[in-house]
Amino acid sequence: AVPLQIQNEHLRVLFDSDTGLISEIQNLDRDITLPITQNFYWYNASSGNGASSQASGAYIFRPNGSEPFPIAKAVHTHLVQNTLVQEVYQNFSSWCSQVVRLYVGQRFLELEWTVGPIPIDDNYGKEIISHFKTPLETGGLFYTDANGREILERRKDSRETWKLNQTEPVAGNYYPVNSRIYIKDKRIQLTVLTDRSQGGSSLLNGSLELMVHRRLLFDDQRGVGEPLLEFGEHGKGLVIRGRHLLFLDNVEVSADLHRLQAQEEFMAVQTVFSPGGGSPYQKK
Amino acid sequence: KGDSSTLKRAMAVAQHHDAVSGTEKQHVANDYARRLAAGWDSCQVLISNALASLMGRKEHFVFCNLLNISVCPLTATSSRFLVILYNPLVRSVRWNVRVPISGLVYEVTDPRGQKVPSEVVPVSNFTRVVSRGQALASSELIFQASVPPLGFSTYSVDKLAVVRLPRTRAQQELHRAK
Repeated sequence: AVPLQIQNEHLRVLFDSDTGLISEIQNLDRDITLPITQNFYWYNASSGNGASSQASGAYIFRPNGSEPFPIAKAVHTHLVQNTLVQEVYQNFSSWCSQVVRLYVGQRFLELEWTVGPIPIDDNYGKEIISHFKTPLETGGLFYTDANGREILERRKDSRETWKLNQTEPVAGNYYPVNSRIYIKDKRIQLTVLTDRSQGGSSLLNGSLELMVHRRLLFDDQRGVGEPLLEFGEHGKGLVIRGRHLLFLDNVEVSADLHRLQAQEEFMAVQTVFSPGGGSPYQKK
Repeated sequence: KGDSSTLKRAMAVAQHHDAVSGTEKQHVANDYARRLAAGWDSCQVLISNALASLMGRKEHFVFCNLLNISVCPLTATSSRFLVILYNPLVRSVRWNVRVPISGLVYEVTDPRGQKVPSEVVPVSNFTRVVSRGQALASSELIFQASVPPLGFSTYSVDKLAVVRLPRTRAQQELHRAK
């Protein structure tokens, strides 16, 4: 009955005792508490409909509805608690899992997800998202980066320089996320650093989503001539492992955190091993 | 001879053709992967040469490309190895190192010969599945390393023998009772 939790000097993360999903993040330094639910969902890829024959494909993201389906409503969890690292393993399905990780001294929460091979036995193409739901009053605004440089403000169902006739309620609000996406209210900012370029959006107030993987059954007729089936080396579709880094802090200081951490992620330390016992070496 | 131009060319081709977005036929995607792998192979020689020059020692450097799924034959099978960390940033960083291993107790020492706190955690079942039997490691060794700006740190890792301690009097009593 006691909720699962992990904690270091800066952050405390609570998990719902019924679902096993993240339920709250606390920034202990600033006394910020944010109820948050994170889960994986899938959009059913469109094969074309009455409005348009356009299918979702490699070039085109076009779900056939606005409501994504949860991969699991509750997950199996497993806690590993040590001094240097604390981890909660979440098993969403046979093809989707996540490790929620906090290292000692770390100011961000690490989510390491493993997704795939995406099953297509049911003849539905699937576009998998990681979704964050918070009570932040974001007013339809969210922020994405442009190649890690300028952060651009995005407004739902709107474009800055022309009057938009929104015909795709999901895809029409998706933007490229090269390195980070965030939402904020007047006081609190939730930032997610990605480890690769992904599509992302905020379709509801206080929500944030990132597409992590997709597998499709139809070609989008843009020249490839093949659906995005991703057979991979074993003919069953690709397994993708990636990381999202979550920062929860004041609006004023968030940039200091995510910009420095992004440098460490994108100019990462190179790890090399050696059995040792080498010989002296001189340039000349 | 190390050479980064092969990887430069492969990256240029990939970026020009949006290779990573999947907007190509499967056999073309396979070719992009082959080009990138060949590029990284020759870059590894370049990095090895650069590290040898910086360290003043020529080592047999091993690059474990599948560390994210806990696959590294060298560290999983060796009782002693070095972890060399190069930091390309102009400020020092603390880096959480995760190394696939197969033992229970290890000792990690920093470049000054001081012991560093470390922990061993088991490899998850999911990682075992996705590594498709490539993982020789049963666990991962975790420690925090410090790497100087535009420089490197070398940490040495030693596998320690697990000493079976004699039973205490209480344990003997318990054993006898069982």
